[in-house]
Amino acid sequence: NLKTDGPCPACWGATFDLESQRELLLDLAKKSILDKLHLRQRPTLSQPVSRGALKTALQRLRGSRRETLLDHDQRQEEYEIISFADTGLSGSNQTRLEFHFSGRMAAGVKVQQTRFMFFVQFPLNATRTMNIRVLVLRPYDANLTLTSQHVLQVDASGWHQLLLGPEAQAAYSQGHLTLELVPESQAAHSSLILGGLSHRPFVAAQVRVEGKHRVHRR
Amino acid sequence: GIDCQGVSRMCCRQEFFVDFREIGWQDWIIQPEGYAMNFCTGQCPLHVAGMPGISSSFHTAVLNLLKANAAAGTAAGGGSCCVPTSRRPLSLLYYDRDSNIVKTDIPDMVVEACGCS
Repeated sequence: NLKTDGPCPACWGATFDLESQRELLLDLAKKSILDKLHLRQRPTLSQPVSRGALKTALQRLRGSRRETLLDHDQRQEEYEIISFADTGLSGSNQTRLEFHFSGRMAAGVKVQQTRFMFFVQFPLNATRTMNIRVLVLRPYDANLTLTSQHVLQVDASGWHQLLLGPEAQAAYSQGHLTLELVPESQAAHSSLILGGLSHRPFVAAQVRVEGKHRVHRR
Repeated sequence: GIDCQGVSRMCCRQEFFVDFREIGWQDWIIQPEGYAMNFCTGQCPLHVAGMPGISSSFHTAVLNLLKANAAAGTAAGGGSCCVPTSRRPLSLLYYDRDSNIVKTDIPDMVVEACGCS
C-alpha cells in the first residue's frame, strides 16, 4: 500500500507524489526483478569475467543466436547461459576445461542446445584433428566418467564450435561439466591459445526452466 | 494511452526509470543500464470507463457494462481503475553467483500504456 490519499494508487480519485515515494519505488523495483529471476538476493560476484571475454562471447553468440527468446511458449521461462572455462589439470598432450553451473539452474532445467566454443591457433596451412572428450561426474562416487567423444577437423586458426549432445543435460543437472581437448599432434597442443583474456573458451546453453503445470481459466 | 504530465489527474502512465547505478546493481547486471518501472495512476470517471485501450475480452466488456450501469444508479460514480493495457518484456544480461552470464527476457515487466478498466 503506497501512501496515497485513496484506497489504492490506481483507483478512483488517487493522486501520487513521485519524489516522496522514490525510496519505496526503488525497493519495489529491486523486489520485482529479484522475484522474476527467482533470486532471494542479488548475486555477489567472486570472479567477474573480463569485459574482453564477455564482449567476444556475446559477439560470437550474436551472429548465430535465435532472434528473440520470446518466440517460445510464454509460459516457459527461457535462459541463455554463458559459462567460461576454468582451465583445469592439463597434461602434455591434452587440456582439461572445467565448467561450473549455478545450483539453482540444476533443478527442473531442460537443456535445448549447448555449444562449446574455443579458440585455436595452429601454424599456417596446418589441419589438425581435435578429439574432444566430454566427462561428467558419476552419480554414485563423484568420479569423472567419459560420456562421449567428438572428433573435430580444425582446418584454420580462430574460433571453433562444437554442438554438445544430450550429455550436456546431465552436466547441467549436476552443475558441472569437464571437457578434454586432445589434439592429435604434439605440436598443435603447444600452439593452442586458451585462457587469454578475450579468448577464454566458453559454453553457451539455451535452457528452459520447466514451468509448473498451470491451469488456465477460460 | 496517455503519459502523465502537468497537472492532469486523468488515468495516465507515470514513467519511473530505475538507474541500476543508483541502487548499486550495475556490477551484476551487465545490460541494460536501468529498468523503466512505469505504472498507471489517475482518475477514471464513469464517462471514460472503457476508454480505448481497456482489455478487449468480452468478459471484461460485459462486466464493465454491468458496473457502469450499477454505478450510474449510485450518486457517487467511479469505481473504475487505471490499469496497464500494454506491456513489454525486460531483457536482462546478468552475472549469476558463479559468474556465469545469463541472458533472459522477463515478460510483462515494462508498462507501455494505461487505460480505464
